[in-house]
Amino acid sequence: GTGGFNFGAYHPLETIYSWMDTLVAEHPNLITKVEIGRSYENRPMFVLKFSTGGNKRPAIWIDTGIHSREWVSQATGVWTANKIAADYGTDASLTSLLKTMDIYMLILANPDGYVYTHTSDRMWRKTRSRNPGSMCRGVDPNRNWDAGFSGPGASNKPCSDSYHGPSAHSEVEVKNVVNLIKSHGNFKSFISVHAYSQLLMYPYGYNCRDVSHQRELDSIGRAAVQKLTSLYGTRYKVGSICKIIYQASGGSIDWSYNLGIKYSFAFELRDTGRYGFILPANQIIPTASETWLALKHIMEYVRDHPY
Amino acid sequence: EKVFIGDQVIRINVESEEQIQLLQALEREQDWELDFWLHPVSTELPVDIRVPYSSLSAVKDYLSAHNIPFSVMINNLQELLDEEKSEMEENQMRER
Repeated sequence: GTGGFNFGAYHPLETIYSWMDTLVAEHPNLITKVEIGRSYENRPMFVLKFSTGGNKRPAIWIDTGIHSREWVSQATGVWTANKIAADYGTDASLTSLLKTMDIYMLILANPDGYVYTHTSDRMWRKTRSRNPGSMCRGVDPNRNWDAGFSGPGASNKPCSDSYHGPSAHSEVEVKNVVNLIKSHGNFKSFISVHAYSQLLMYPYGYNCRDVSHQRELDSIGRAAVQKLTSLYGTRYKVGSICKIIYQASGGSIDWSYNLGIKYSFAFELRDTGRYGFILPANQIIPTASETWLALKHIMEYVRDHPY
Repeated sequence: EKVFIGDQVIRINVESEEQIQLLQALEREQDWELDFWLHPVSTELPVDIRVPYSSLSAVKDYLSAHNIPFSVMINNLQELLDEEKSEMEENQMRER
């Protein structure tokens, strides 16, 4: 069973994928593992679908690890999936949420990049696609979405870590998610988890204009962060991507918001100020635990504010 | 496998817009093969730069010449990565 799995450790892709199978086997009435497509190097991309039945019910999307070197993000994804499975049936709020909504979790949103950080370059961020005419591989998967694509804050140089790619959704890893979200058609929230800067952000990134739901998203974000901070005192900033970081075009939550998924957020998880992307494994569970409080707050809000 | 022996990660708590522009100029400097983990965007967020060993003195000279205070967040990245890897291997053995 998953009891022997160490959630306070980093794991290679194979271990995470086999753990998924044990989790699904332990919760057959709640979780299914869905292959949403293959990566550039032909690895399966698995979504864990948490559902208590029904078809295409209102759903919440959570992805982790789209930038492969941000290891605490994928590890938080693993912990969070287990938390949802463990608390369903005992936590009244989560149980009621899953009575009316589904949760889709893509833990390894950039499987090729993740494997590459384990085998070849721990600092790899992008996908592993080949760029015709360039020695440099990979596209920044969070500059490849069709939202202000190839605008400011993304690079047109294949060797850049923020290369936007030849065209929007050119990366199969992005395209797989786009296809699923569009064909489902009933996602109400899209949450993407990155590391590290301790930020909770909402659209836009590709321009600095306020979205029409800015006030609501901001208040949700601030309330969620208050809960996150209550656990270990980790301080977060809240705001639109453009205003609290920089203008960055082609981002996933700008695309999801423009598609009509109102409750679109991006997390940048903790930074202890000493390790950056190399956050020690003993920080995984504290990071995941505090993040869960914010995630749960957002999901409860989405449940209570259908649209 | 790529190694980062002697690479350091420098943290700069930016104090002015002028420093941001100087760091953005540094970011455009291709030769030093700098890897910005956190980009120079505002005085409210730190800037983290992984500096290859071969560029350390040049980058530190640049920062000192422009009176930009910095601290070394990671003194030797490869040592930290080696620790990370050995911890994973121990964990996998334990799980097996």
